[in-house]
Amino acid sequence: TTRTPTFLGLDQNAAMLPASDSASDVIVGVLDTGVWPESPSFDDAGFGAVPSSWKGECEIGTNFTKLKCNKKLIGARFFAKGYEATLGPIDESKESKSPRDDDGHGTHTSSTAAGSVVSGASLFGYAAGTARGMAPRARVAAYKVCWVGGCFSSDILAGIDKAIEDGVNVLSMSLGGGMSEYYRDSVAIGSFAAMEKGILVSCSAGNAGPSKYSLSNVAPWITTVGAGTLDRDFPAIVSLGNGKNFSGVSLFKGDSLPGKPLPIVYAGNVSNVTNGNLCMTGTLNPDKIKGKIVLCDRGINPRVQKGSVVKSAGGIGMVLTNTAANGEELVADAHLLPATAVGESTGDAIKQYVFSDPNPTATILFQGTKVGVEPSPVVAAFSSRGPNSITQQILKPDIIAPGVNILAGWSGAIGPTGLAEDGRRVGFNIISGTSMSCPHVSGLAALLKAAHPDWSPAVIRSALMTTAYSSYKDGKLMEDVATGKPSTPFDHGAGHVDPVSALNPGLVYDLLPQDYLNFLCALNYTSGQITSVARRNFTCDAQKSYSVNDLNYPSFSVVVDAQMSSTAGSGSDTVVKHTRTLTNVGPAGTYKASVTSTSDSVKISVDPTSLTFGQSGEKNSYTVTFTVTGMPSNSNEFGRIEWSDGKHVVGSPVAVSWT
Amino acid sequence: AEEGKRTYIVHMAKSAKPAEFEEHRGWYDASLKSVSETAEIIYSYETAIHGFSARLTAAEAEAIESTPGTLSVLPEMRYELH
Repeated sequence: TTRTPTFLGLDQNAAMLPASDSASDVIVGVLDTGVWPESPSFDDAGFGAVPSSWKGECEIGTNFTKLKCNKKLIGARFFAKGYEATLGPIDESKESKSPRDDDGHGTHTSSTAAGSVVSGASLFGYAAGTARGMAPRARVAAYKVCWVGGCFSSDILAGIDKAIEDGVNVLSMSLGGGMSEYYRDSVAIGSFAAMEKGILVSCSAGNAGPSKYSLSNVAPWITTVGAGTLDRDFPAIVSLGNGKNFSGVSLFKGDSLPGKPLPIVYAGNVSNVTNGNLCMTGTLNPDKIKGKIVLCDRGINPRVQKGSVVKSAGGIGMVLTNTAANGEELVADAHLLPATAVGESTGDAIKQYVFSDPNPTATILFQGTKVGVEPSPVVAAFSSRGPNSITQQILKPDIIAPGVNILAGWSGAIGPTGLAEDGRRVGFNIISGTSMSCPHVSGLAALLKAAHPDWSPAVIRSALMTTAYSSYKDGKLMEDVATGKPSTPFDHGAGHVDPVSALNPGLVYDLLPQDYLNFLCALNYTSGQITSVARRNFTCDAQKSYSVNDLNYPSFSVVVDAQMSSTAGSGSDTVVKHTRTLTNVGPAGTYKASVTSTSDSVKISVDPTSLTFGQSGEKNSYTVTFTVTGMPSNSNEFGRIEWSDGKHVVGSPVAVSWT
Repeated sequence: AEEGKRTYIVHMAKSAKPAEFEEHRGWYDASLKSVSETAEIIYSYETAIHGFSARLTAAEAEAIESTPGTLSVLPEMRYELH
């Protein structure tokens, strides 16, 4: 990626990052649509021998030989038996029955996590710069489990199975499906086995935001990653005939519009179908849009397809406007015709002009790449939101990372829009999603693993979470683009990842497989359900009291029964206690606790308020007491608990929910 | 024969493997054959889970669920890229 290494502070702090030897011992496995091995992001110049522990392979298949792997791309496998069992044999004229990535998504995610350094990267000149993965010295292993018809759980499990056996250190999965109990969710089950082997599993949170309870991949042994923006934009201004200008974004490259105002029409007025406003295939009347700019509403069909529909119907340009579902979030696309995307309020203003002026005109001015956009990051509207629908006492997402307009490697088999009619081929593409934020965290986890080989997956996640930030340098709270208001821990989890601070977190919250088994006991799982997840006989101790609240998680989610607690202002309080254990991974020191709460309805106290740590590895426990007054059902309040020795700040978000 | 079949992931209790089977794969095969003469293992899993995947009818899936050593039989799920 370009820009994100700087945005995350990696470029400015290169001296703090692990040396080449240790960094190149770390292996990132990516379960996705495969890999385009010819991408310069997988150039192995300067890499030494493949780690001796590696047991993976470079599997052969359609247009893929063993020679496609090298010292950077050290493994490539494909898993299609489950897919073929359901949908029939793969049509090799349409997709490669091999690790080759015909889609682009897998090449994008794997190069984001651990791509080599590539100078002169850009998409049509946009986002130009030196591209690299978050862990450029780490090795990559690609596991193709997703095909044209989707990603099947039998194939995903087979991919995880092999990745564990092969010896990856980090597993990156930018996919998800449904919301199932952990013992029914193949990604959760496979990830448990990986975690037990010391593999950090990073998964995307999903793109179902800003709706509440929209997260996927919420098992506590998975690191769940939401998406935020960068400080980069691709402005393309809509200039109307009435003299007003409006901001939009675009990645269009090609012949610009004529240097004069052009007629602009609303798609809903030039179609004979009820949903003509959406610019769906075959819905626009060519006689009414020829030579004009068409204003289309976002929704239902892909954004870039709308541009293609306008172009094929004779339109000369497109303005794509968000509706209430997307608000003001702008996602840039490499459209096939001059086009720009605008927010809902801008779209409404343009519509008002188009509807009121007898001869409305417009033009689009493409302004290239702009950096230094503030505020940034902001939480992406599409990023899935908590609360956690499976176990509300575990706060998810864990963290956010860059996931909007990310440039990274791309497949040579498909154009940047992914449309069949897009004959362009690019080495890098700019796309958005929690799929893009997940591999950022995967690569950063690889960096931490290289710097601290003895750290467990839970410790690595803790370091990333407790050092994350949720306010800007000026002290203002991080924004949510969906609302324009401050985001909450249900939107950003612990906050935005800060990898340089994560290298030296001071204290961490560790978790062992046994802790997760106790967690499953607290969920009242049957022994069969626990065995399905943990692959071993485990019986919960009937004499022992298990509590979800005591899982040593780096964040706090307090759930209060609104029926049990008093109604607002009427008297008695609910008291909830959580216990945590901190482990020192830094110098000796005394840490003091501080708490904040957004509401008088939630009082937070920590006991003890001071913890002294001697040598590295020393542990200390504390108890947090949440005293909560009555609030109506579905209310939420938030807070934060911090431990600091003056140099390190070990922060944990708090969410309180009345259910 | 494929009509009415779908893919299931069969979770097995590793420790329940009868001694007569040297390898788990042989036990999985025998379990599958006990409910279906035609079904074949798609994948045999070693590390992510203990068990296998296979195409089964709903009745066969129900039958294998009650076979000794079977923990659960989960229908295939389709995931999507984010």
